[in-house]
Amino acid sequence: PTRLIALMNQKGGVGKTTTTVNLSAAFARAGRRTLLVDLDPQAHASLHVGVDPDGVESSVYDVMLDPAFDVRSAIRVVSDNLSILPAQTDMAAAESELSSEQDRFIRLRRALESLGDTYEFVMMDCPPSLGLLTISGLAAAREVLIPMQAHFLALQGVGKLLETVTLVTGGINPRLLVSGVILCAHDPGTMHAREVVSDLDQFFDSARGKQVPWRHARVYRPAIRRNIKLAECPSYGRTIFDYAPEASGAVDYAALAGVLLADWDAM
Amino acid sequence: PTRLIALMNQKGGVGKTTTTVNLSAAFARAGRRTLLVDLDPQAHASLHVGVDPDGVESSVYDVMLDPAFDVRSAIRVVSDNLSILPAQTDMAAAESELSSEQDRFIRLRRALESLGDTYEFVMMDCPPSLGLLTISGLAAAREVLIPMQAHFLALQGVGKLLETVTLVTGGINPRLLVSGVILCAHDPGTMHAREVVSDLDQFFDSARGKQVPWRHARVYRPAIRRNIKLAECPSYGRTIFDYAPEASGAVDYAALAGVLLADWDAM
Ligand SMILES: Nc1ncnc2c1ncn2[C@@H]1O[C@H](COP(=O)(O)OP(=O)(O)OP(=O)(O)O)[C@@H](O)[C@H]1O
Ligand SMILES: Nc1ncnc2c1ncn2[C@@H]1O[C@H](COP(=O)(O)OP(=O)(O)OP(=O)(O)O)[C@@H](O)[C@H]1O
Ligand SMILES: [Mg+2]
Ligand SMILES: [Mg+2]
Repeated sequence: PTRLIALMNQKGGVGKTTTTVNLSAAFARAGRRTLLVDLDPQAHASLHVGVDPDGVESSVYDVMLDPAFDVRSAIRVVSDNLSILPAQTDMAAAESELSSEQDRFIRLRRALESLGDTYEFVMMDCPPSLGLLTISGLAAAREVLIPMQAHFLALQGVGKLLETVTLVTGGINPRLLVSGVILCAHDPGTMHAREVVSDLDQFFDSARGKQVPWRHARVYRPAIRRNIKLAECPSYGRTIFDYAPEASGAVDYAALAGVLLADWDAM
Repeated sequence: PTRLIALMNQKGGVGKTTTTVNLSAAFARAGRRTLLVDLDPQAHASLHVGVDPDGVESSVYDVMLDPAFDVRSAIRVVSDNLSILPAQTDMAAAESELSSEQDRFIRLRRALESLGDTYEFVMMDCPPSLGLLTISGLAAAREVLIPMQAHFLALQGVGKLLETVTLVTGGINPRLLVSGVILCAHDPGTMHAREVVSDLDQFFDSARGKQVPWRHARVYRPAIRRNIKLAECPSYGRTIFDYAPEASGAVDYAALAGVLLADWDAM
């Protein structure tokens, strides 16, 4: 059965796109058919794999605008086992255009359900907001991964994020679960990062056995260390594995992908 | 005459708050009376100087809601020469609450004008969006500083940012100028950062003599190097100068403040 995963954090610049793209590439390289879904009008995931969001004929935008649209016509192959449902820059307008459509939050879900088991993993890159596109991702997902940085100010946003997930589980997607946090651009040597991670570990420990969507969540290891190669490869339209396969960014994302796959395969 | 500066970038997590707070502190330490204005419902600038945004009785929110509000009653002293007009978490609602008020974009401007020459510098920390609060900051400002990181994906947002500034100069604030870009969390040693900076330098050079609000803009030196101390000090409610005055973060923000003051004093 397809695993539908939303990578979400309303804070900007925390590593959502870098994580969605490189984990997807890692799954694909492990032989697992993966669909990358770019839900961000900034279209960074699309750019990251060499797709020009101003040049696409069809995209997530068509899925949002037209319930009758055949999503397969918008999906493009990136490489072996990796395809993308790209974004389109105009889709920033979707929120206001669809504001009176009753079913707007579940159009993405229906479109992805129509794909059945075509893909083993569907990885949805959310924009830095809590609007229609992110909620559509949460409505379509079975699990949420939260990319974030181990900084004090980053912790401030986690409460609001989990509140939003709770709203979704209370309504349109009761079975949604938060699988955990992925630490991005991590400075492993600093006291500050260790303190923030320790706070997060304790927070999740204390949620065990409670009726909250993060009751099974944890901070994933390994953290993804800061590595300039990860910031460079989008400018070449390539993932870290094509661009710099020996860099720490490739090592860390491959290791993290292995941990996720092992978890999922064990279920 | 008061210098009114908006620190703006719709991309999240690029260094707006860290820059607004630490430059303001540097100006204050140079003996220049400075008002820090927190326009972000996340209230990170307020947190950064030890103000609890859920504990404030009055804030920017009151300025936005009530044209008759006396802004002085919301301003709090932080330290010598440094005061803050704090944010309040509820003000995320301002956008929809004020959507039919004709004068909503200039309420902040009027309030700051009512302060006359009380402060030499007014430094406005904008949220990561292009909504009411950011536009209010741009409407109130005479200059714009753009904190950003020298990464490929960061360049993608600059066009939209300048487009927004142009909309404002075409309407509610014709004399607004972009002074320049501040490079944050900079990795000085990497080829990638150098290439991005070089792109920015060329972009601004080619704007000289054109009728655009960034015709006098440049990339400021020094860049602010990545320094974990800058990420730590908000958790203590202190600026870098109180927390770690010998750290590179303090050195860089002091040097950049010196460059800005020299520029401004020379005019
Ligand atoms: N581990 C890392 N090491 C170095 N740079 C990184 C790392 N992870 C991400 N970056 C860089 O940090 C910036 C922000 O990352 P990214 O775009 O993935 O975040 P995001 O959460 O998707 O941002 P947005 O909210 O704008 O969608 C990018 O320039 C990216 O290349
Ligand atoms: N030079 C630096 N070195 C290390 N960490 C930094 C540096 N500048 C900023 N940071 C950290 O990076 C994160 C983002 O910075 P900051 O909050 O200033 O960005 P912002 O643009 O104001 O974000 P937002 O869009 O959420 O308002 C914070 O955790 C901050 O502490
Ligand atoms: Mg992104
Ligand atoms: Mg900020």
